Amino acid sequence: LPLNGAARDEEDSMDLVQHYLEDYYNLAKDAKQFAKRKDSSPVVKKIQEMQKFLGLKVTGKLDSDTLQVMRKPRCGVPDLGE
Amino acid sequence: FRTFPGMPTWRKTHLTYRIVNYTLDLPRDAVDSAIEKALKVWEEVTPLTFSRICEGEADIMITFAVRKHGDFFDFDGPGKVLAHAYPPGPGINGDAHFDDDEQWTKDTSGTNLFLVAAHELGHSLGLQHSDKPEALMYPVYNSSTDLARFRLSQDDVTGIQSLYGPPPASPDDPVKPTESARPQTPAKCDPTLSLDAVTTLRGEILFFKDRHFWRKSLRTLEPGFYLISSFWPSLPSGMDAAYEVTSRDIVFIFKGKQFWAIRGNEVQAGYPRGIHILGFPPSVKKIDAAIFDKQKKKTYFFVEDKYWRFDEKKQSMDPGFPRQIVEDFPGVGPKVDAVFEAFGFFYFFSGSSQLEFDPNAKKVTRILKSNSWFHC
Repeated sequence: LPLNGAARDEEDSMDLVQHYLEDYYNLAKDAKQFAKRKDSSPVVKKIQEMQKFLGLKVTGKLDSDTLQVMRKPRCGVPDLGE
Repeated sequence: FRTFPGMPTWRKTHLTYRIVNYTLDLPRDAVDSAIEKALKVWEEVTPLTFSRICEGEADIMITFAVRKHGDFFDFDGPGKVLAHAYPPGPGINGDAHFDDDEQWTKDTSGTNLFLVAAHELGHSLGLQHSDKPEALMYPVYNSSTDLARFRLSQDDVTGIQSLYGPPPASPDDPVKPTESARPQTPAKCDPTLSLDAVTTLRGEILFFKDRHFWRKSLRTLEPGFYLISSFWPSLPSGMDAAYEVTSRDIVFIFKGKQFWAIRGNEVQAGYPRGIHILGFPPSVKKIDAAIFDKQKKKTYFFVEDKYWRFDEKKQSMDPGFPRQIVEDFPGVGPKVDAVFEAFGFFYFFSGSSQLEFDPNAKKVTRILKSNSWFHC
């Protein structure tokens, strides 16, 4: 069934974040269901790492400022090395 | 700034580049010119030089491509990823790829090719992404960049010079006068160098000049050279005076009728404040120099040919001031640009001269050049 608007937006954001963290912050590809996990999850830590690197407020949460920066065009080289 | 793992760099200073194909968004000469200009950005701050070849394998191969294009990182259509590039090395390394699903433009109405190329070529030379939003090497494209005033940030310059060093100085190059109001980058060994302000900070000495400062540790011979804005973005350039209250781990910075307080690289909240709250009369429009006497817990403020004494414990001006500088600091003045304390001596700067003053003996013990601390 088609998702309603709000649910679709949220799902799109989750996809964006997952791919963003995988592509630029070396998040393991099998880190699923990341949005529902506790603060200690590797995904939350990656979000915090990304927020710190991009000069955003470090919350570990996907606030609107964070999503806004992630939607901006950028260079494809990962931000952090292995 | 960051470099790639293993710090790959080019082992030669002359590099070749080739524009393998062109986008249809721009005339060819506009692409050529954007790439040339982007290379020049890095050429100006390093010993590196670039020449273009039109066939064969160049160190830096520049291509426009869409979606899958023969490497491990496919492009993704319009928006999101604009380009990518590889660190120095043979083969694909050093190469820069631009997503031709973007709308490449000369201005910022679309995606500006020069800005993206300058960033990607930074990768081609060995710089990873910077976490400084003002840096060219910050990963997110900034469409509000002022192209007419484009310049590398201090972070970019420090980064690339950590890999290749600064450009070689040529004694044959005449110093060109500029009509711009922007001050020239000061040369530390210029015999006519004068300084705006000098202060200690956590055991180091900071020498301020226009938009820059030299940071000198007593453990190292060569001072570092930085933009003031790269450490304290809200501080003014061309400051008048600075002094450190070591017991409070605070440096006060003065410009005109205002002053700021910094602790390390943080400007303290509640500043700038007006200098008159310190007890100066309204006739004082600026402070020339200031120094904190650790022994007496007093700060001396020098204004024209007079000085005031401020009690840091009472947080008030001592009565009986101002006094003539020459009366209590014989041999100094009548006017000073900057002053700081080291090894129990006060070092007064005036124009290109520096006086070492012994506050106990109350006499000048040495006359030096203003840049005597810079290992010229």
